[in-house]
Amino acid sequence: MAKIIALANQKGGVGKTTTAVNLATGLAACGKKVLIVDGDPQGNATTGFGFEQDEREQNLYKVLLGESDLKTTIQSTGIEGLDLVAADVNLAAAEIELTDFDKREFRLKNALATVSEAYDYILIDCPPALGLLTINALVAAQSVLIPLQAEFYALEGLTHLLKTIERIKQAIHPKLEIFGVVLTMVDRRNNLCVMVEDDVRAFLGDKVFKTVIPRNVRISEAPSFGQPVILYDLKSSGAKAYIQLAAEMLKR
Amino acid sequence: MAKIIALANQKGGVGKTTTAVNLATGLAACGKKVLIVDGDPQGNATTGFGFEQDEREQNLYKVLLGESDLKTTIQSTGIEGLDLVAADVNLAAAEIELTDFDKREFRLKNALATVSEAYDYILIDCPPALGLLTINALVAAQSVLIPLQAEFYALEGLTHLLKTIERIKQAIHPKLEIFGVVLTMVDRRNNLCVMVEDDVRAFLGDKVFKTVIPRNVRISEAPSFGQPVILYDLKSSGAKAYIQLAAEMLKR
Ligand SMILES: Nc1ncnc2c1ncn2[C@@H]1O[C@H](COP(=O)(O)OP(=O)(O)OP(=O)(O)O)[C@@H](O)[C@H]1O
Ligand SMILES: Nc1ncnc2c1ncn2[C@@H]1O[C@H](COP(=O)(O)OP(=O)(O)OP(=O)(O)O)[C@@H](O)[C@H]1O
Ligand SMILES: [Mg+2]
Ligand SMILES: [Mg+2]
Repeated sequence: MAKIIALANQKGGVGKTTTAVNLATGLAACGKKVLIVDGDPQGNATTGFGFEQDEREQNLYKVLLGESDLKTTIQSTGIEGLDLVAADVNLAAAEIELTDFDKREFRLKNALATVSEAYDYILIDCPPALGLLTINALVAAQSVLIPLQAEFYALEGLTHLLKTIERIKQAIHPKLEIFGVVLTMVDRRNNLCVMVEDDVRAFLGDKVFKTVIPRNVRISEAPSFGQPVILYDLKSSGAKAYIQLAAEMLKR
Repeated sequence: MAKIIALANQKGGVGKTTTAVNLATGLAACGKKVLIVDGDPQGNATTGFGFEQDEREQNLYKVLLGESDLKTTIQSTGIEGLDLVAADVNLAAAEIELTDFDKREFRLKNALATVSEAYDYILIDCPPALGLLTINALVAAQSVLIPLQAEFYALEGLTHLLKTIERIKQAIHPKLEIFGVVLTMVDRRNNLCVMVEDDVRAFLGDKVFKTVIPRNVRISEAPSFGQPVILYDLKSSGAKAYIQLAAEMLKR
């Protein structure tokens, strides 16, 4: 039975995709079998593993609409123990098309149930919104990992995200837990960043991972080579931080 | 007749709000009458001018649903010549509730028509998605300003955004133009950043503003004081860049 984790935060550009791609790679490097589901119509997680636009024929949109089985959409990333369900821009249409479906919030949950036995972890990358795609991911997941940029607007959004998670818990998914918060793009020379980190640790305590992800240019270069930073530059501070995060995650 | 400009990019965290808030302030500082419309349920532009959560009673959600007139929702920012229409989290519900409305894409356009005579510029901040809120902003606007972070994922999203703008032009708004692209969080010491800038200028030519916005910590500190960076720290590189952008904009 896989541990299914959604990476969600409606604030944009906080490191959801970067964390999904690199954490999945880190877990696979530790010998775990991992599936990463790209739940964002931007398809950045799919790009992050080097898939071209024409390699997304099989994708999540088709699964949610019932046109394909999840099993047939799973592709290998080429990294041992790490598979992917791709996303393409058509996935944006699912936000509107799913509104008429029965049990529309459970489409992804039901699809993932058919493959859950084959994996140790399933990570779902979410778009920067709290629409039906993110709700499908939150309902399918047992817990939520919240990547949080140490900036003011991102901190402001955290309370709103926590309220939304609470609402989903009460309405349709009582077992949804917060797996943790991971601080991203951290630059401790910057006062605002230190302040936000202190605030978040005071507010959420142990829910905040001890490992923080530093701002590191190698992380933002890696996607242009279609590789996770762990493969692109193993010695970088970014790669080391994500390996450490994977190790800390395995202890939980 | 106001010049109505939407600040749009479905990629998250690229500087849409920061550009809307600081450009609006720069234009007002040049003596223009400006209205900024916060079209994002996160309400970051509203926060950027220091409005607390309980000061958003009158907001865009009520206007789009027809519960309030736009005129009654306009608030002063306290900055000479600069008014705001606030957003609160309820605006997220408009994405779903508007689907049943007649001419749902034109709700914002029709509302802004009632106040357009009173302003020189109306800037609309968009959420990081291409849903009904962003479509309302694109239909209401005469042109689109695209804030673009000089990073790989953001560049990848640009072609998708340009296609969406083209589709809207053909379907419902033939006069929609691209006002320009402004590069944000630029750090010319970083090779990737220089590469992205070169690519975008080669691809879009004069559509790309000569002014670039540098990565500047004072920009990210300003929202925690509820002020645009131009007021928070006029001498900062970020403030100077936005004043220069406003001047370049006035020449177009
Ligand atoms: N630790 C880091 N150091 C430097 N750059 C980073 C880091 N983490 C992410 N980035 C870069 O910042 C940008 C935003 O990150 P990313 O796209 O992963 O965020 P996101 O939350 O998935 O965005 P969206 O809301 O659009 O889905 C990307 O260009 C990425 O390469
Ligand atoms: N030039 C800059 N230098 C440093 N920080 C910046 C700069 N521009 C924006 N920021 C910071 O980067 C973060 C993202 O910017 P902003 O929120 O304006 O982007 P956005 O595109 O509006 O995000 P969203 O997609 O969530 O609406 C914010 O915390 C902001 O303070
Ligand atoms: Mg992403
Ligand atoms: Mg914004």
